[in-house]
Amino acid sequence: PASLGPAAALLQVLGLPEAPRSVPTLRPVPPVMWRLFRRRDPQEARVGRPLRPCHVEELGVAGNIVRHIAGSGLSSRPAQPAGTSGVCPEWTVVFDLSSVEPTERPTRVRLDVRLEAEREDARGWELSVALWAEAETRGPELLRVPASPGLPLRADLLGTAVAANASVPCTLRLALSLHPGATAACGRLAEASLLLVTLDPRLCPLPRSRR
Amino acid sequence: HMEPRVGGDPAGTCRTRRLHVSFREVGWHRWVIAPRGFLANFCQGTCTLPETLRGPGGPPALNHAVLRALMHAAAPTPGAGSPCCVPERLSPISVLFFDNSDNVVLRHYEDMVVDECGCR
Repeated sequence: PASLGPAAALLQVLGLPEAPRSVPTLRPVPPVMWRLFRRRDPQEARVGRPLRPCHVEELGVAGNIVRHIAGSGLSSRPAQPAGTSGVCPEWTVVFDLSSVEPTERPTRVRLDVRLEAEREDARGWELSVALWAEAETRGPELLRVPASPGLPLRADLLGTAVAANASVPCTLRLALSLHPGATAACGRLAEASLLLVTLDPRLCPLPRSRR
Repeated sequence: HMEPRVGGDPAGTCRTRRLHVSFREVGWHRWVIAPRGFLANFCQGTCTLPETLRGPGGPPALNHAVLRALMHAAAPTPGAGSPCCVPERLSPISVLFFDNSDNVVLRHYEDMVVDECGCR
């Protein structure tokens, strides 16, 4: 463990308020994070031109920290109101954002939803996203995104479920429902994750908003 | 892992020296996914004349550094001393790691690798 000494001082310089556990729960590194690392690491990228600091080129946004946050607490319940035709069971998924510092500003919040069995007939499907507010009340639908065959269902939540130019909440609890369209066959959600890009204004100047 | 220390011989002029930082050495290898380490380098060497004056192709010498080297050569006084050998050009690194919430995090850090040293 890092005691208050050089190691703790270096961790603080690296923006890590506390020493990570020496044995984290190991999990596979998502391919998107490997790809971003390889594009970003000067020794790996071997790109002739210098990379723009404080910018995630592959995602096209400003930022110096990218996090892949796995959803947890996945639970499903029948469609609400009961018997709503064309709507599959509703899922609730929770994201722990407590590791994000209050000073960090989100510049990209991308929800990736993977279904259990990839269905060729996923055309026409749509994913509806809503926020769970306090006291178990489900908020209105925030956005609805179409499914693209072969790709995980994706939704950009910045400006809807997550406010821009503000600190991210400690927890993000989403209600997801799948509208299968003409096929009327329901898929089952297998995994939900967030790709969160933030900018630490102490290390990077905030991009000026467009006039 | 560092180059062996430099004595006062001409090879000891101010320049970049290899310094490899191994995350395993500092005990971070369990939560740092990549890289395993990186070449941070450091600056060491004397800043006397004519080394303080740049050779062809290098960035222009800092006038103040030349002035100090001149004064030091003419009349070494304790305290003033010759210019210091410091980093002049640095480059960033990115680190991929697990944080305490088991998220996979990619962080970009500026000014982590010394590419070039100079007398200041």
